[in-house]
Amino acid sequence: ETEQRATYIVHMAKSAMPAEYADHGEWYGASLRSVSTGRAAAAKMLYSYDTVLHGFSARLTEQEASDMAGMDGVLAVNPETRYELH
Amino acid sequence: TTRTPEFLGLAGSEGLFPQSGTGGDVVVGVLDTGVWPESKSYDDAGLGEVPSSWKGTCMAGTDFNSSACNRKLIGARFFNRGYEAAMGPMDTSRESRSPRDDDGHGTHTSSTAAGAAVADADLFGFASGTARGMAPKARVAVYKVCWLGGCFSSDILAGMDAAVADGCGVLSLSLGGGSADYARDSVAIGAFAAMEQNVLVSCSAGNAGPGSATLSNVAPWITTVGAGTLDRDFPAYVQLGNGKNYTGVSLYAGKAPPSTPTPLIYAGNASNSTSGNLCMPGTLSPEKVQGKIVVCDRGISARVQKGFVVRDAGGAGMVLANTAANGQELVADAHLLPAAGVGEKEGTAIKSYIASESKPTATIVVAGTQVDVRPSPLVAAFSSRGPNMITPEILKPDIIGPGVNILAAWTGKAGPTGLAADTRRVNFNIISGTSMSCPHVSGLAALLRSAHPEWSPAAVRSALMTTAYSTYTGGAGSPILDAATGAAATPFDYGAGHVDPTRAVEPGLVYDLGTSDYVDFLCALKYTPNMIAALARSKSYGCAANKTYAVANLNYPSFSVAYSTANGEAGDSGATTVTHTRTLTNVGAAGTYKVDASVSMSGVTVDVKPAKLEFTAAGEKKSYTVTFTAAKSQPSGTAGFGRLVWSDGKHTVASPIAITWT
Repeated sequence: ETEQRATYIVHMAKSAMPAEYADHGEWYGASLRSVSTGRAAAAKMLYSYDTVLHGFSARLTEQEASDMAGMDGVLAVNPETRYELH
Repeated sequence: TTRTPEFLGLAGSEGLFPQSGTGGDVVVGVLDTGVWPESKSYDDAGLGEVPSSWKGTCMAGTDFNSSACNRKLIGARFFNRGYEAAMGPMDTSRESRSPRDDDGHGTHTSSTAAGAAVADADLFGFASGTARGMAPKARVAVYKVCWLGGCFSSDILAGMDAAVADGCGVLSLSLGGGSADYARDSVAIGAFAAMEQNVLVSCSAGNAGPGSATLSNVAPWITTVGAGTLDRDFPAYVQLGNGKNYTGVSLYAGKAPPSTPTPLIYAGNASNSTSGNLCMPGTLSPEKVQGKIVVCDRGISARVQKGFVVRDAGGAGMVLANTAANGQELVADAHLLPAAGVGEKEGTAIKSYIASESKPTATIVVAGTQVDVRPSPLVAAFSSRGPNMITPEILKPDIIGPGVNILAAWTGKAGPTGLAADTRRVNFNIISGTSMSCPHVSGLAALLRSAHPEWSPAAVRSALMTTAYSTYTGGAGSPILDAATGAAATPFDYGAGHVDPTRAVEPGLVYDLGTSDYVDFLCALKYTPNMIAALARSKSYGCAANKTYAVANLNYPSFSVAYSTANGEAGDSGATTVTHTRTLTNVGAAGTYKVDASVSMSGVTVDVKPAKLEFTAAGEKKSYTVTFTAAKSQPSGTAGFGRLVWSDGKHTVASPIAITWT
C-alpha cells in the first residue's frame, strides 16, 4: 500500500467492450477499479480519451499497471513521459 | 513576426492565398504554455464569424474569463491533471490554473503561426515593423499543456484529443522528448489519429544540435521542422584595448554601456569553480568581477542567466563566447546588463587577448537592427539533426524554417529573459529555437490548406517539402551553410531544405499518403497487432500475412537509404541494390515531367524508371521506382547525399536523398 503511483496511459480496444457496459467511460472506470480493488487508496483516473486514442490515463502502482496490461481489451499500458518546450 | 513575411516572399503575395470563405476558416491549434489574450496579435478585426463547424470552447480559470476569446482566438483550454498528479498542486502565485500564458512561449508560437498584423511592433526598438503570423486570417485555438514543471504526456494527449475534436485543421507542437518508438510516444500517437482525421501536425525537431541523430518527433505522419536563420542581425561590437574590433550580437537596451574602455576578465579566471568559465550561479567572485566586463563561455545554463549571474556579482558587462558546440551562430538575447554574444572564433581571440595582456580592456557597442544579411538562411547550430534513429529509412527533419531571433507576441507575466529578476514587460519578444520555426511552418500549412482545402495533410507537407530550396536563392547555387561549422549543410540538417511558401502553393505534383499507407509502414517495422491497434485506435487495421511490406515503399517526399555494414550489405561479394517506389499525384495542369537524379557518393548510382511521367489531368497518379546501387561497402558512418527532381519546365518537384552506412 506504500507503493508509489505514477501516471500511465492505458490504450483500450474499443471494439472489445463487454456488452454489460453502456459506454466506454463506464468500462474504463470498471477496469480501473478492478486493478485497485482491496487497496487502501483507489487508482485515480485523470483523463478519458476518445478522439486521438481510446483509453484513459490514471495513477497506478507498478503492480496495478502490470495487472491492467494483462486484462482483456487492454492494448497497451505506457508510462507517462515528460516533454519539454523547444 | 517581423521580417519573416518578407524573407519568405509572403509580403505582397496575399493574392496567392485566398483568405476569405473557407480559406479563413482554417483553425491552427497550438499546444503550448497558453495565451496572453490581451496581445494585439489576437485582434479579430476583419474576421468573419467563427466557423459553424467549430466545437471548441474558451475555458475560464485563474485570471482568464471565457470572454477572453474572440473571432481570432476562438478556443482556449488548459490541461493540468497530469502535471498536478505528478508534481503536486501548482503554486498559483507563480502560474495560472487557466489558459493564461505565464511563460510567454505559447503566446510567441501561436502569434507566429496565425497572429493578426500589428503595426509598430518591436522589442526595445529592435526588429521593428509590422508583426504578423504566417496565416494572419487563420483562427487560433490554444491548448495549454505545458507548465512550469514541463509538459506531461497525459495532458498533451488530452489537449490533442480536444483539439482534433474541436475542429482544428493544423496542430502545432513546439515540444518534444525522448525517442521512444511510435507506439509509446504520445505525440506520435496523437498525431496519428489527427492525421487520420485530416489534421496536419507540425512539430519542432528539437534543439539538440549540432550533434547528429538528435531529432525529436520523427514519426512519418508528423511534419518535423528544423530551424534556420533570417537575413537579420542585431550587431554589437566588442572593441578591445589593443584596437581589435569583433562583431557579435546584442538586444541590450538598458542604460548605455560605458563608452570608455572597461577592464575585461575571463570568467574562468574569476572563479574558484571548475565550471567558472560558464558563469553558473554562485561561481563568480564578486571582488574579481566588480566593475568589469566578464567573458563567459556558452553552454549548460541559459544564456540570459549568465548575464544575470555577472550582473549579480557586480560585473559591468558580459561577452558571451560560443564554443565549438555553437560555432559562429549568434543568438541574441535581451540581457539585463550590457552584453554581446560572439562566435567561437571571436571568443577565442578575445580570450587570447585577455591571456596576453596585463590590463585587458573592452568596450561594448550595441548597434541596433541590420537586415539583408548574407548568406541566409543558415541552418541554426542548435537545430537537431538526422539521421533518424527510430527509422533510419525515413529522412528527417522534413524541412527548416525561420527559428533564430524571431520577434513575436509575449506574455505580460514575464520579462523578455524569462528570469524572475527581470521585471521588464514587453508586448513582443525575440527568441530562438525550433519552437519558433515549427509555428512558421504550421501557419504556412494553414495557408496551403486555405488555398487547397482538398489536399490531405501529407499532400500539404509534400508541397512544402518538394518546393523547398537547399541553395541560396540569391547566391548562384551556393549551398545552404551550417552555422555550426560554416560548411555546406546536408539533408540531415535541413531535410528537403528551407520552406518557400510561394512555390509550395503550386507544387505541380505531390506525394500523397493516407492511413493505410502508414499502417503498411508499421507492418514493415514489424509492429505487433496490439501496437498497431494502440496507434491506429482500431483492431481493423492489420498486416496481411501474404503481403510484403517495405519502409522503402512509403510514399515519402524524400529518400533515405540505410546500408548496414554489419549485415554485409554491399559487402565484398558485390553490389547491393535498394529500390524505392513512389507515386506522384498531379495537382496542376497536364504536363510531362522528366527526372534528374544524382548522388554525390563514389560507388553509388541512382536509376529512376521511368524517367519521364506524363500527366493529362489533375488527380492523375503515376508511379516510379528509384534503384540505389552501392558497388562496395563503406565504413560505418559514411554518408552521401543527392537530389531527385521531377520537372516539367515550370514546376520542380525535388526530393532530397541521404545514403548512410551504419
